[in-house]
Amino acid sequence: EGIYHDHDEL
Amino acid sequence: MNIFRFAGDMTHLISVLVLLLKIYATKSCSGISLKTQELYALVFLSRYLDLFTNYISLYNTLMKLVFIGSSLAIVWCMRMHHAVKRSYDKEVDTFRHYYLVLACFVLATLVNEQFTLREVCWAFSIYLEAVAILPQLVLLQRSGNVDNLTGQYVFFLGAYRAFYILNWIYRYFTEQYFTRWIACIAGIVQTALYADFFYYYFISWKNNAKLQLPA
Repeated sequence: EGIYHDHDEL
Repeated sequence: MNIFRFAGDMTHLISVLVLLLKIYATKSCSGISLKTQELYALVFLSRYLDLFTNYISLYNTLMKLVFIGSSLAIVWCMRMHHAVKRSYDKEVDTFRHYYLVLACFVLATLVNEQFTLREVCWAFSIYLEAVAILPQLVLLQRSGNVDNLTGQYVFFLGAYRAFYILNWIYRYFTEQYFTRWIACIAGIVQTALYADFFYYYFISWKNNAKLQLPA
C-alpha cells in the first residue's frame, strides 16, 4: 500500500 | 535484503558480541555506560513489538531475539552480577538519559508515519537509537583512555548504521515505494554523532597508539 509499513529491517 | 543491509546487521551483531566478550572475559564493565545499554534495551523492546505478530523471516526473528536478549542480559549483568557491577563507573556515567527518553517519546507522538501504537513505538525506537550512544560517548570522554574492546564495541556500533544508510540509498534507487525518511534522517544523525569518535579511532589505528579521546 502507499506508505511503507512492513518494517522488514532491524 | 541487500549486501549493505546484511553487512550492517553483521556489524551490529559483532558489536554486541565484542561487548559480551569484554564483560564475560574480563568480568568487568569499566568504561561501559549502563545508561546506553538501558536505552538500547528500550530501543529493541519498543521496535520489535511485532516480534510474534509480524513474521518476516527466520533470520529477522532470530536477529531480533539476539538483540533483545543480549541487551537485557548486559543490563542485568551490569546491575546484578556481583563482580561486574562492582566495576561499573556509576559516578562517571551521569548522563541524564531519562530526558532523552522523554524527548524521543514526545517527538515520536508528533512525527511518525501513522498515529498508531506500533508506528509511534517504532518512531520512538528510531529516535531513541539515534541518541542512545550519547551517555557512552560522554563517559569515554570523561574516562579518557579507552580499552581496546570498548573502543571496538563503539566503533562497530557506529559503523552498522552507516551500512544501513548505504542500504537505504540502494533501496531508494532500486524500489518504487520508499518512505523510510524517518529512519534515514535519524540514521544520519546517529552516524554523525560518532564522527569525532571515528576520527580519533582512525588516528589511534593509524599511529598504532592507544585510543585517546580529548577531555
